[in-house]
Amino acid sequence: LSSSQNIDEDLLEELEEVLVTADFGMQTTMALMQSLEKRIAAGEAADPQALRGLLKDEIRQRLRLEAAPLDLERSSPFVIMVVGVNGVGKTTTIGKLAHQFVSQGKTVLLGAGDTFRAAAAEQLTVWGERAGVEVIRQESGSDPAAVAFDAAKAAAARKVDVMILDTAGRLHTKLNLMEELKKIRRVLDRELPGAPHETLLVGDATTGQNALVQARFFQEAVAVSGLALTKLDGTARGGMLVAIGNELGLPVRYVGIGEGLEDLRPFDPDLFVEALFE
Amino acid sequence: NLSEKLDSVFKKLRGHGVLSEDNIKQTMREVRLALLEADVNFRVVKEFVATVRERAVGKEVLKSLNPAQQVIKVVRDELGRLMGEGEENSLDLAARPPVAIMLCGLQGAGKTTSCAKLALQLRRQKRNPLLVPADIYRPAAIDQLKTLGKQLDIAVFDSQPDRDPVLLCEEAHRYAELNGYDTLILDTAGRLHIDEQLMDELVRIKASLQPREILLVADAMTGQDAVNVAESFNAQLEISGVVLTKLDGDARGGAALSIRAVTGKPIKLVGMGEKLDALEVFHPDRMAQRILG
Ligand SMILES: Nc1nc2c(ncn2[C@@H]2O[C@H](COP(=O)(O)OP(=O)(O)OP(=O)(O)O)[C@@H](O)[C@H]2O)c(=O)[nH]1
Ligand SMILES: Nc1nc2c(ncn2[C@@H]2O[C@H](COP(=O)(O)OP(=O)(O)OP(=O)(O)O)[C@@H](O)[C@H]2O)c(=O)[nH]1
Ligand SMILES: [Mg+2]
Ligand SMILES: [Mg+2]
Repeated sequence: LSSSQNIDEDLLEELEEVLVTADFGMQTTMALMQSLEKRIAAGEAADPQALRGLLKDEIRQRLRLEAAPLDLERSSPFVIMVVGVNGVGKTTTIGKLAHQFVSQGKTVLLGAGDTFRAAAAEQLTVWGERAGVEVIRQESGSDPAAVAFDAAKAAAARKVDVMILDTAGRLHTKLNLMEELKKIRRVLDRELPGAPHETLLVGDATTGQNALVQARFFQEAVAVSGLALTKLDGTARGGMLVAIGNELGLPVRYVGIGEGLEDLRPFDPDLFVEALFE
Repeated sequence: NLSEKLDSVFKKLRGHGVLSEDNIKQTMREVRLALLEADVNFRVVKEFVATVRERAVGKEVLKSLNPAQQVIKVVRDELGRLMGEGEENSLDLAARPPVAIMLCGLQGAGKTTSCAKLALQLRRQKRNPLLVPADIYRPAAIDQLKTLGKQLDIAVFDSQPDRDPVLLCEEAHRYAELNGYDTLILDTAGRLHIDEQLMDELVRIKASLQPREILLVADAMTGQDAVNVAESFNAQLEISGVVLTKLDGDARGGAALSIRAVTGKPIKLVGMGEKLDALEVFHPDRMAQRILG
């Protein structure tokens, strides 16, 4: 950031650029800049350093969430349904979650609910092997609701602690596919009342302002209860989390920081805000 | 939308002659906002607005177009030009067979799916393509391409995950020569542009196979990071073109302008769905319209 001695137009434009290029989106950027200018006018910031502190504070407020981990004890089996658009990292995140839960002493079962995409079940099966957990699957092309049913049934019968259901990537604009997701959710609830206990929306840190649109649609369709943001090991900053947090108040559970089994971290809002300004 | 916003800026101006500095200032603010809301990169927008402002200032307000429409026209023309209107953007396959096409890009962009779609398109053009799985890292990546090949009845080289990707591509090339395949479609693993080892792998595949086309596959919903990715891939590989995927969604697609601005390379193909026939030619004017919103 600017080495200017006082707060001037250049510094403000610089801050605006930091926010925009971190994918905060225009709505949030403009709101933040307005709040900042009010606070400057009220004499709250004497120098660039103080201004940066104010900005971080404003961002944290909009992020309005503490780290919000899952409480797996809430239900047994605890069912997690993983959803999101194509290619964001759902299947990989499930592999990482399975590994994490196993290392916490939990028994885990996976459901290969993507029966559409080529080799989707095979991909999840490999992750199951890596994490040391079983995968419930059916033939490619079968009804994903049938796999959901099987996985829920098996989870109950085997008294596992956690069942994680993978679903096919789908654009939120495809209404028939969003209906399919609702059906899967109903099947889970019917078989295990209260399931899914977590509907985890996975988002990609490289996505721009469409991330908010995705979150709105998925939230509306299947009552998303948590977010995971992947690919934060790249150069994208994932700033849209702030807009999503501000508008939908969804807790961010995890961040993905790589392609390996261990590359999952609980979301840390302070680290996230610090990284935005690196 | 932008057209309506500019209309309101110009409400009082109809039939008044030259666009003034002040109208221009306001309209440029609206144009800048529209582009940033479309995910176009911050710096790319800065340069674009500077160019458009220069073109718009002093322009005679035509009797046939109201001032808002005049500015829109300048913006749309410049946007279309930047997107590659009138530029050649067909695939360059004019080389002694087997010609190699290498697809690369970030994780999850749609490379594997696009390879299969491309193979189908080429076969419909009476070519004889061989799909080459060169992703040995992602679980079941080779299976994925083999499954797609089977669905299309298109040959897939029998890659195994314990082989080096460069060697796999070389073996596939020899196999293609011996068996009369005229086009090699190389599906590489998703990777970060900042991963030196993996970027070097692409450099080595390029050196060995000398692909006629090196296509950067990019997701249409990519935000500001698009410039970093495109700049890096282009600098390290000298890409020949871009495939923009998932355009069947509702992302405005500003990443397309960012990528064009930093690489100057043509967007050759667009992915319009998950089905294997959902690969289309890129239309610069349609993209310009979409970005403007
Ligand atoms: N660098 C990086 N890559 C990731 C991360 N998470 C997932 N990926 C990669 O992103 C790509 C897509 O991951 P998948 O798990 O197949 O994504 P998906 O959402 O299940 O995809 P679909 O089922 O096709 O919609 C793979 O190459 C993963 O290795 C991450 O945190 N960092
Ligand atoms: N809606 C839509 N989905 C697409 C399009 N292209 C690819 N996909 C989907 O995006 C997801 C990722 O596609 P892949 O082909 O596996 O992507 P990739 O780049 O090979 O991924 P990695 O190898 O892990 O880097 C899959 O669910 C595809 O079906 C498209 O044009 N539209
Ligand atoms: Mg998946
Ligand atoms: Mg792939």
